[in-house]
Amino acid sequence: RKVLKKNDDIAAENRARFAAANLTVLNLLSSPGAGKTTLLERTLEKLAGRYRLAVVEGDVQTDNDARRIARYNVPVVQVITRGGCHLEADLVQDAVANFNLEELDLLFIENVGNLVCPANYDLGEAWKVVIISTTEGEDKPLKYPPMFRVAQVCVINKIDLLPYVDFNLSRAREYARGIQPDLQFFELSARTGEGLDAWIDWLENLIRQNP
Amino acid sequence: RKVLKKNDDIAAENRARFAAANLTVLNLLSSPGAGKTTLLERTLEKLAGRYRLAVVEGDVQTDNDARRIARYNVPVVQVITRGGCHLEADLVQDAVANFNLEELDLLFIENVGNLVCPANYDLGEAWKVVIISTTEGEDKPLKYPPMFRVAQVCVINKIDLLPYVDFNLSRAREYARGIQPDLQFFELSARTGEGLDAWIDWLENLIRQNP
Ligand SMILES: Nc1nc2c(ncn2[C@@H]2O[C@H](COP(=O)(O)OP(=O)(O)OP(=O)(O)O)[C@@H](O)[C@H]2O)c(=O)[nH]1
Ligand SMILES: Nc1nc2c(ncn2[C@@H]2O[C@H](COP(=O)(O)OP(=O)(O)OP(=O)(O)O)[C@@H](O)[C@H]2O)c(=O)[nH]1
Ligand SMILES: [Mg+2]
Ligand SMILES: [Mg+2]
Ligand SMILES: [Zn+2]
Ligand SMILES: [Zn+2]
Repeated sequence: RKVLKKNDDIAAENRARFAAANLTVLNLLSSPGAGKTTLLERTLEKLAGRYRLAVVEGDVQTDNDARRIARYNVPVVQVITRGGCHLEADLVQDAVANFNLEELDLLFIENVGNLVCPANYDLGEAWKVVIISTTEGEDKPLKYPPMFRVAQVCVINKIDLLPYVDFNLSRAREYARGIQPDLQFFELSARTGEGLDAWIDWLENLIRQNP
Repeated sequence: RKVLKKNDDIAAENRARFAAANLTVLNLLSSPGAGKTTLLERTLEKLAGRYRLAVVEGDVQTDNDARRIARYNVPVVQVITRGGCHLEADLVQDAVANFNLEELDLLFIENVGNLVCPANYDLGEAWKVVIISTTEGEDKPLKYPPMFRVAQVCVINKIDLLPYVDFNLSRAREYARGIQPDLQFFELSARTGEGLDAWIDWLENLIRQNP
């Protein structure tokens, strides 16, 4: 389709721009409320003092998430899609024009909460991180496969709720690996901080690889 | 746009067909994993013995949900959208051709898990029921308003998890009412059954109004 072709062209421009600035970009994807913003908050608490981070927030309405992120004194831009169910590369291109990309170590893009459409729209990122929560059910990789197919990392969030839900961690990983065998997993709770260190270490590694 | 116009025409055909069969149809909408299928299971346990119910399941992939529903010995059809992020009226028109609509008291349509796009596609239903879970955050009505604007009923599910999440029931209702003042609420747990009776009573009332 023509729409995706145009998007891919702009995504390629973004990717070249990010490479020229030596900047690693992550696209955070999930269902609504899986914990993207909460995970970003925990991450900024740990890293914002030592590294130069920025965030692009994508939502149908409100700048609620950008306000939450702004509390951590990092540059943040809110993109309002006005009904659009996913971010596109041109929106990201406009948003990052607000940042001095050369000065940044990592850029996070929090996509619109939607486990379907955002999988089809390359934004120029280096990593697609899909976040699922233990409260959504372990079958999500089977039922919404395109998102897991395009992701490189899968964060399983809200592990503090495991005692109260029907969710089997190893089965969920198996289902996700069935869709994308190379997926790298992080199991954590953005609320309690359990399992967060491995995620933070991985991010620091990304920064070190792109000094 | 032309796509919505064509969809609205078929939805009108569906609606006329359902009215001729004296059949009340509900469209269940939510984020992935909010508990649509679980709520249907609890509902069928209570009502399938006394009334003639049927279900249309919509998913990107798998017939997992239809298999869960089939255990309750009600007619069920699985629609696979192959990547489509929402059901459309023509898919529903084809699916219900499998049922003897005159013989049914209630028809449930479980839409694809997506809090954005399904709001734009009329299927011919009488009621749009949006289900949010306490684990997604109380801000969903503000951040994904179109879905709440078109719904008549809002079910707040997973109230058994309230002690473990940041979710204020009255604030969530206030946010949703801010988008759609006439929303009718049910607060329940599809896992423990708490609050389910009011939902079941409401459904029985719908059946009685359409003998
Ligand atoms: N118990 C528990 N709750 C969590 C955890 N992470 C997030 N939450 C809660 O989940 C709800 C949604 O979290 P958000 O971070 O706003 O989710 P999001 O993915 O950014 O949501 P959208 O941007 O609206 O799609 C909030 O009530 C959080 O407090 C966790 O690890 N454990
Ligand atoms: N604790 C708790 N868990 C629930 C409740 N309702 C559903 N669940 C769990 O939530 C997960 C998802 O439930 P489903 O009914 O499959 O959700 P769904 O909305 O049909 O999901 P999709 O069709 O994939 O979009 C499962 O692990 C259920 O056991 C509830 O009231 N309380
Ligand atoms: Mg968020
Ligand atoms: Mg389901
Ligand atoms: Zn979409
Ligand atoms: Zn859609």
